[in-house]
Amino acid sequence: MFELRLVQGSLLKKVLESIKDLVNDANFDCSSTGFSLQAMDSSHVALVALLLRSEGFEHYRCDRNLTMGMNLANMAKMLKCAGNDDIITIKADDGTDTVTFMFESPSQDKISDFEMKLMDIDSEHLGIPEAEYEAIIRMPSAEFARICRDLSSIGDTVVISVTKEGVRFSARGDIGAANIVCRQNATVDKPEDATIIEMQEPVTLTFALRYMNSFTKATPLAEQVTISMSSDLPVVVEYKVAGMGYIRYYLAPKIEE
Amino acid sequence: KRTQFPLKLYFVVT
Repeated sequence: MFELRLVQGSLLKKVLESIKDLVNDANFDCSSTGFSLQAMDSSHVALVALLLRSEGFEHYRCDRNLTMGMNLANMAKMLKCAGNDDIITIKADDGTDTVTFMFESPSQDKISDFEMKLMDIDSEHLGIPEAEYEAIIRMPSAEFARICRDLSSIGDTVVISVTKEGVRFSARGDIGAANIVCRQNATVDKPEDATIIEMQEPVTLTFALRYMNSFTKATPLAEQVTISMSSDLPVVVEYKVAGMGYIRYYLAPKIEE
Repeated sequence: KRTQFPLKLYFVVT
């Protein structure tokens, strides 16, 4: 028997909106530590890793480890039927091939049950080591989303360059070129407006903007985004899920042939 | 020309 109950159901709605465009079908892994997912996009150059820890749920029961294969577009369709203030319960009985989503209105006067068939998805799982990064940028997530959106109107790749001056986002295309430089700015009243750059080494990497724009779908989840970079390694773009865990996106850099 | 290599070249398949 697996059951989780999340009072702030809107978090789960936002999580699905954050991943459904990047990945079609994915396995949710349920264990005593929490509700997690790791999945790659169809070209296998981008990966999303989700972790929602069990202690973050109002109620969490997982009798034995369970993998639930779901079509994320269908799951998102069902979660769209939940109100932003609804309590969301997900449950699956052992040995059944369906999962139930239950939505309770705050005043408990409306209870909805949505049942979805599970799928068998064989996806390879990657071991991602916790690494030290040459540069880590923490900045307002809305700012990062705005930069990715603006630069994608200029070109299809972004060069992200971290130096002691700050972080520079550059793009070029048929109509011209653009450079956006963000400097370290820790002296702001609200911490979520700060831009903090930890740089061990200057690092410059090139990425496809369409993936970066897909990652920024997670912006509603967190005020800040963390971008971790090391030369010739995939970038990690991380959004915290308030008090529960995180969504981490990994993207392979574009390497000069 | 720039290429992106699949992530399994960077991370080990478990």
